[in-house]
Amino acid sequence: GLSEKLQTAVSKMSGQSSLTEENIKDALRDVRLALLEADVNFLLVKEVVEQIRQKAVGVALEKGVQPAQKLFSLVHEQLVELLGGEQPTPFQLSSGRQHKILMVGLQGSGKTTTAGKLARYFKDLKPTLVAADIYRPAAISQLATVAKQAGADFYQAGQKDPVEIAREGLAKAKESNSRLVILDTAGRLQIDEDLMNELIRVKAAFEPDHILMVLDSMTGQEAIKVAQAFDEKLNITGVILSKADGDARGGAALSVSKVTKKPILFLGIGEKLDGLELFSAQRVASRILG
Amino acid sequence: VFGQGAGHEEILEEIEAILIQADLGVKTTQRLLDQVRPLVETNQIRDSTALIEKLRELIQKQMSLHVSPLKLNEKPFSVVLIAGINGVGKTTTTAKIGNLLQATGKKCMFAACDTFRAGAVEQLGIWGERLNIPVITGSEGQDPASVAFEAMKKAQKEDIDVLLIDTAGRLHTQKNLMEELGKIQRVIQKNMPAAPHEIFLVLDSITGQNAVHQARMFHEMLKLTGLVMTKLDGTAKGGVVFGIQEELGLPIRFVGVGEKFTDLQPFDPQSYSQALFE
Ligand SMILES: Nc1nc2c(ncn2[C@@H]2O[C@H](COP(=O)(O)OP(=O)(O)OP(=O)(O)O)[C@@H](O)[C@H]2O)c(=O)[nH]1
Ligand SMILES: Nc1nc2c(ncn2[C@@H]2O[C@H](COP(=O)(O)OP(=O)(O)OP(=O)(O)O)[C@@H](O)[C@H]2O)c(=O)[nH]1
Ligand SMILES: [Mg+2]
Ligand SMILES: [Mg+2]
Repeated sequence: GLSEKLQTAVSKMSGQSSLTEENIKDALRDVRLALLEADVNFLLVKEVVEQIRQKAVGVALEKGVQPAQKLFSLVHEQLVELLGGEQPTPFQLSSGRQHKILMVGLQGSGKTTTAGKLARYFKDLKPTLVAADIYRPAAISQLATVAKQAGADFYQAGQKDPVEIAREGLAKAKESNSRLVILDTAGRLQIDEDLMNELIRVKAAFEPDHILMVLDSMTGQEAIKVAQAFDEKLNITGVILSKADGDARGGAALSVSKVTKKPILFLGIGEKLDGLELFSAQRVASRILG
Repeated sequence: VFGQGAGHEEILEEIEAILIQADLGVKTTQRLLDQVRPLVETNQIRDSTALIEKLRELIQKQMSLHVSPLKLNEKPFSVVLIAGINGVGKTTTTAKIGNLLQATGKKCMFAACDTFRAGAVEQLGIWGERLNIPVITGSEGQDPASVAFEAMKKAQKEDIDVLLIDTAGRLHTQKNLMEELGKIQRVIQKNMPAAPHEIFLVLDSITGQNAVHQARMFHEMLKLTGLVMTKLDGTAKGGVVFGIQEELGLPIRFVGVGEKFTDLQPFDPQSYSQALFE
């Protein structure tokens, strides 16, 4: 990974008392390469490498600390900071009131499965899953099964307007005293005006407390544009990175954090409903660096 | 000439930015730029427009080398196996290919070998209804290889021309699931030695460099005969596929450009290479 690469790049730093413009030049090239190979957005990489360069130049090298180690830890720290910091407050939902979560994202990103994972995670709130994907074949049936597996209530109204489904789902949740309503929506391209407008209307009717964008961990350079569009249109409140159980480096995490400034709340780490873990900036930063 | 040196690097960097943002990846981009650097340095290419055209032509030429005919006229019937990681569009692509082949007069059949995911069998079943294509299903959680086996038997009986086998999404890092895929293939082969005649890896065009790992692992397990790129109606360029094709020599059979069963096109190196720079 990067730490080994840096060993070679900065071996000429040994014997020096501080990191300098000159002695970190090669190393920064390796950092840039590592970030690009990890799918971090190209323009963001430029920015991040520059931030690291500014932080690194002039840093004294303490006795016993290898220059490569020092630079690597600076890079790691910078990524952790960009990802929202080392100790983000874990996502919690108080039991004293009703919560509404709207799931959004591109086709196939993992919204329906993640909706089930959240329902299982917040089981104590007696969650209701509401099926507002009226397009995808068997989407309603998929969510119905997921709800059963999660031990959650389920509401569907066939192919009605998603705005109607949202309202009816809320009414059902109210009468069954469910304190968490999770609305699953159809996948859509961020450039699809009609479908993005549908989501804006659904948001207005549903009035969610949380709008969670689900994004595939292996998303490439386009992650930044996708996240920006969903955020601009909907003002998302958080992100869930799905399929983080693969071997994707996950640079999309950095792009999404930087462009939306919204927290990454969870990582999807499997197909089963227990495959959800709280986001850790440390772990994701390490993985991006490879 | 004064300032000429700076101009060369700037032109190359401008194009490097375009290619990396199209998901070609750093190494693939470097290789391409190395091919054209001499032309820039000797001023045979003087501006970014000319460089873009040169690269576009290079990419198109290279991708046109990996075109080969599909094996869809085999007797008694052709078998197409559809594989890929979760959510890329395998089931929808299976429906689209079925529609395409049916329109050319081929009698098609679907095998619903995703016996794991919620709603998977029903999803393919709906596509089958819409297209009037029979769907072979098993029981929930049934070994997908045995469903494939049953489908082979049924296809033989029903005088089918092409059997399309949809499989469950799986990560290339899930050893047991990759072996399950290998088993599906072996069971098909046992029944018909030349089958599956076509083995497609479906890739989501928005995927970054991880697509290279996906392709390598699926190719290692199955010996793929082609790639399908989906969701090219989005803003992603699918640049990662260029490097995959360079490395594995696999043809790109189709591209998915939407969610309807008609949203499938043959791969066109010209429009692909052009779109990379748009
Ligand atoms: N390995 C793994 N697979 C996942 C994860 N999350 C979802 N999946 C799988 O990804 C595929 C797509 O998940 P869905 O929940 O159907 O995705 P979606 O966003 O609802 O899809 P659309 O409704 O079509 O937009 C399914 O095969 C899921 O089982 C995850 O964290 N890890
Ligand atoms: N915009 C667009 N969406 C697509 C395309 N192909 C598939 N989709 C959508 O992507 C989502 C996932 O498609 P599926 O066919 O269920 O994907 P899959 O690979 O079978 O998923 P799993 O079986 O869960 O692994 C659905 O919402 C499809 O409508 C495409 O070319 N363009
Ligand atoms: Mg869904
Ligand atoms: Mg499928």
